[in-house]
Amino acid sequence: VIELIGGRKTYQTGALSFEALRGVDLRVEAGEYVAVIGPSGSGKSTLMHVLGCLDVLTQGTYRLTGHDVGELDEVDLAMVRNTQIGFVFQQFHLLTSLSAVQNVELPLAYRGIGRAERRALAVEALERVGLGDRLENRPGQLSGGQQQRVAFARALVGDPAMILADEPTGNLDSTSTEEVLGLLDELHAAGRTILLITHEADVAARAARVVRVLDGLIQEDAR
Amino acid sequence: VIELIGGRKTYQTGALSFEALRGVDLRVEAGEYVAVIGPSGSGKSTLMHVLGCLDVLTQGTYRLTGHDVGELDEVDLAMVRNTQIGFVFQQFHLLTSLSAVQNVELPLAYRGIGRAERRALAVEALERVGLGDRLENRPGQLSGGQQQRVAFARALVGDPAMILADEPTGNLDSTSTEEVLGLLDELHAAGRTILLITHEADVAARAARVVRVLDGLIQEDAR
Ligand SMILES: Nc1ncnc2c1ncn2[C@@H]1O[C@H](COP(=O)(O)OP(=O)(O)OP(=O)(O)O)[C@@H](O)[C@H]1O
Ligand SMILES: Nc1ncnc2c1ncn2[C@@H]1O[C@H](COP(=O)(O)OP(=O)(O)OP(=O)(O)O)[C@@H](O)[C@H]1O
Ligand SMILES: [Mg+2]
Ligand SMILES: [Mg+2]
Repeated sequence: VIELIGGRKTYQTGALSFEALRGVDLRVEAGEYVAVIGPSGSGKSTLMHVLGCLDVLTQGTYRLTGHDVGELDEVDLAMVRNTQIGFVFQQFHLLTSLSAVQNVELPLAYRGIGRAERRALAVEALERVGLGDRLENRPGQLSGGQQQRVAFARALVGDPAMILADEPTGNLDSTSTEEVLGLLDELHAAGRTILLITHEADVAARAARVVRVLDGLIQEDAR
Repeated sequence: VIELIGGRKTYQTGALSFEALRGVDLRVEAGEYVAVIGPSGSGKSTLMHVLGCLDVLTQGTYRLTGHDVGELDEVDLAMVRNTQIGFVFQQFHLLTSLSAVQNVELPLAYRGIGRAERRALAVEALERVGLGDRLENRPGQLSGGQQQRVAFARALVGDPAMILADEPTGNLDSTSTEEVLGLLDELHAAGRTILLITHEADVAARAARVVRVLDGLIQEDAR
């Protein structure tokens, strides 16, 4: 499902340029559960953004379910993102003026799903992460851990084929962490492809495969 | 230095009201190192915001170094916040249009410290957290862990008497976590008062005292 060949990503900050990915090769089969670990600043989020079609490579080839992502235009990319991929951002990126349930409905609204069905699916997703009693709270009226769980519910709600989760348990206590990891196990058992970035060794251990990133390169790929 | 008596905080969400703090009593002496733990949504950040003069109690008394915070006006509160307290927010709250070094200079600018001295102190604080080579990057050009370290450097730069840190290591790998905790140890050894919210048991173990919060109340206070 994922084929990345010689992936490079360079950022420009004024006159300086910084190569965050320096030639990454990665293949992931459909239904695999892969953890991505590595030091702060090593390129994990950059890699995820490329795999999630949120950012483009400076060089190299990326094929998602056989399609060359470099050939797709903005509209195609948005369709792929919206129907195939559920993304949990490291910084949540919730819309602050919308309530929790509205934030979770959003991916469904983009797909043109009707209001009543959208709401029912969003409520169910929030209940699965233990937030059935916070539906109308806006992100500023939720704790850090609750916001993270809303972001997680939003990634699951459309039942996408692939989940890309960037430190989904960074702000969570052990009980909420267990809930989130339990949901990922369920999705994996149902055949979804999962990539999970984490700093926590016990979280990485849940995956069947662990990819270690260092200074923009894959250093190790252990099954 | 901290005396909280019967602290209550109620949030209003439309017609619903939710009591996040339900009568908290807490005394902290100058120079103490206290960890605050508890489940997601239990009231830890709310407590910190009250202690940091960022939010006000609905009921109860809060005295900071002997002054009744409820009697202070907005200007006094800002002065107290800016000269006595360094705050590391759970969501970083960096200004996205400023560079890393400008974000760290900000607390010093509020105090009227000159440009050259401000810059030198800010550069030094960023070097202490391992970001001497990212001075001109804006928050959007930094990784999650790097942003968290900028937020940490901003809290330290004015050498405040009290540091309130809300999950300062949530997004950090083990090396950066060690760096940040090492800095907190140094500050504690230099007599600063430290309150640290964390979900990680090994991080809480660094403090001399651990306060456990549950449903808006202090459940346990272990030395
Ligand atoms: N502005 C607000 N309006 C309504 N409810 C709020 C508001 N801010 C916080 N809350 C509620 O108050 C409770 C306590 O929030 P707080 O942020 O203090 O939790 P926390 O212990 O820091 O949790 P976490 O570990 O998830 O960060 C939560 O249940 C939250 O939903
Ligand atoms: N827009 C940008 N402009 C310049 N440099 C950037 C930009 N975005 C990221 N970087 C740099 O690229 C490197 C990789 O960032 P990335 O966010 O992928 O790290 P990460 O492995 O996710 O780290 P963390 O564990 O701290 O989240 C970092 O050194 C960062 O400073
Ligand atoms: Mg990251
Ligand atoms: Mg919190």
